[in-house]
Amino acid sequence: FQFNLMVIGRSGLGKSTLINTLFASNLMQSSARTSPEQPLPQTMEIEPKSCLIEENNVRLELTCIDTPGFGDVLDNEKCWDPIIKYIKDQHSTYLRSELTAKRPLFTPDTRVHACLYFIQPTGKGLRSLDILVLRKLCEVVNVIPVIGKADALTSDEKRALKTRIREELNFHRLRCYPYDLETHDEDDRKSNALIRDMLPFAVVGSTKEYTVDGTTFLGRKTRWGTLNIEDPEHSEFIYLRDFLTRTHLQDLIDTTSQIHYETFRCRQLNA
Amino acid sequence: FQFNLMVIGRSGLGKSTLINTLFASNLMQSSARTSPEQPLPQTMEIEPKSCLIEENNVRLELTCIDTPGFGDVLDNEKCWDPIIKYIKDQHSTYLRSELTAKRPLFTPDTRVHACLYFIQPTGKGLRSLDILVLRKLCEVVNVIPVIGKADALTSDEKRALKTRIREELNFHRLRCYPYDLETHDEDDRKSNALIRDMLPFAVVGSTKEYTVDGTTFLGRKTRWGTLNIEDPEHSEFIYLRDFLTRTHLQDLIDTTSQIHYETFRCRQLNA
Ligand SMILES: Nc1nc2c(ncn2[C@@H]2O[C@H](COP(=O)(O)OP(=O)(O)O)[C@@H](O)[C@H]2O)c(=O)[nH]1
Ligand SMILES: Nc1nc2c(ncn2[C@@H]2O[C@H](COP(=O)(O)OP(=O)(O)O)[C@@H](O)[C@H]2O)c(=O)[nH]1
Repeated sequence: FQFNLMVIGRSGLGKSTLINTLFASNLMQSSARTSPEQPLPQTMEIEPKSCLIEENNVRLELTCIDTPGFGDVLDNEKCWDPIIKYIKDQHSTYLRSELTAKRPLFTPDTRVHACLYFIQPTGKGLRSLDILVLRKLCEVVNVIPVIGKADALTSDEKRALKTRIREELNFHRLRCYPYDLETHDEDDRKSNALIRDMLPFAVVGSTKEYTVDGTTFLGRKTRWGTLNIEDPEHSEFIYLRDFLTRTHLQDLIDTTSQIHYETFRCRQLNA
Repeated sequence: FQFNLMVIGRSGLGKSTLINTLFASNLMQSSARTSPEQPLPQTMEIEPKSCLIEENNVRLELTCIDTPGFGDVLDNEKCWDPIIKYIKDQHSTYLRSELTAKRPLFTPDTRVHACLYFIQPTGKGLRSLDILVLRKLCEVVNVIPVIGKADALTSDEKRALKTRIREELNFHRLRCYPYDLETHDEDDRKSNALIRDMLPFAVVGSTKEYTVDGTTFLGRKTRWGTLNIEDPEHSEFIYLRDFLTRTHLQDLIDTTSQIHYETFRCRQLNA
């Protein structure tokens, strides 16, 4: 099993913390500069990092693709070009190995199966940069919108922001995962509608443990109370975890190869 | 008494909420677009809004200058130019009325006495845009750095971020308010050093009231506890309020006219 997950969003939105919490590993190091002398990021890089995970007796080779510096430079015109190029390059590597005469038995799959796009919890919806980048991403990869650091929102603000973002995704015709196909029956359509109602996932991540009233859990300790990331009232973390590692893992891989890769392959062979 | 306060920072950092809480009024309307159809801000505007405030038997004519759209457009090169131009224009209006032969008894003062600069609570310190804008602002106005929405930080993260920002302000030689003058004695220097140790103020604002255990207070209700903005453990709001409306109000006005305005005047008359 090979699963490749790309993570995109401004620095400081809790991306590395969330990935390390989701896959209970130390896969992503936070991209923080540790001292003022270090120069600020002038360009964006693309850094894949891999590790092996055992989840319910399934061996999963996970690769996380981080994009440090995204949206943090002064002029963000065309900052999405290197990301789209990376995704297309993986498709063309796969295509090349598919077309070679003497094909290896097992083709390594580096295609990006899902992309977590982090939205700021400011309560103001999508920014102009978000809309432009999402427009490009939705054409080439399965995009899953996520609100980072959702503990900065009260229950009402969270509900209002999720509705607002769903409206904006519809208005700008940004087609996120899951897709409705002609081959889908009534049940498939219903389960897709349920997922769409949960998007964007408002998550809180943490790698620190706290013990309150005898129960130990991962959370964040504030001066007015301690938050438990696995409590669905506090954070939609467990919904995102189940979605990514259990219920939709296989479908994300299949959709990538049946929809995104086939569209790419058609265009290349017709060109 | 005339006091002009400029507020700069990306949208959604809680600027309007904080100003309305500081001055117990509805002075600033949040710049949120209410529906997806409304266009995203393409440029930054500068909007002064005035109101009359009674604080401890002193009538204060307060003007708040908002900068909706700051840092939210795609290409932020030179986005600070309109702000610096606005500040200098107020100085030159004041200079012109000072130089006219028949001077009115009372010259209206629209010079900017203080500028609250909002930093994002991401834990990553100053971004490249922050450093460039602060460099320009510190030359023409009293700048007071503030961390917005500080409830997104735990106590340790808050302490680490404040230290980190102070280090970066020193490293980039950004001179915020208060200034050390030759005329100052030992006591003045000590009181300035105390203020510098409190900068940046990590504040949480709110205009909603909650009642917990019989006491009513302004706060934010989360699923794991209710925060009281006037509790110094939860938010440095009361320190910023005392600093701005009581202890340093007069000094901010004096420093503007003795340092920033005189520097401007000298340059203009020598030019
Ligand atoms: N309030 C809040 N802070 C978080 C959360 N997740 C991480 N953090 C803190 O935010 C800071 C930056 O997180 P990091 O994961 O490095 O962000 P990244 O730059 O997006 O990878 C760290 O100090 C974390 O402790 C969260 O869900 N809520
Ligand atoms: N977590 C948190 N949210 C806040 C705070 N102050 C305001 N908000 C919320 O953030 C949203 C945007 O605030 P607003 O004042 O309009 O931000 P502005 O665009 O910077 O003026 C609103 O939904 C507020 O309820 C705060 O201190 N902490």
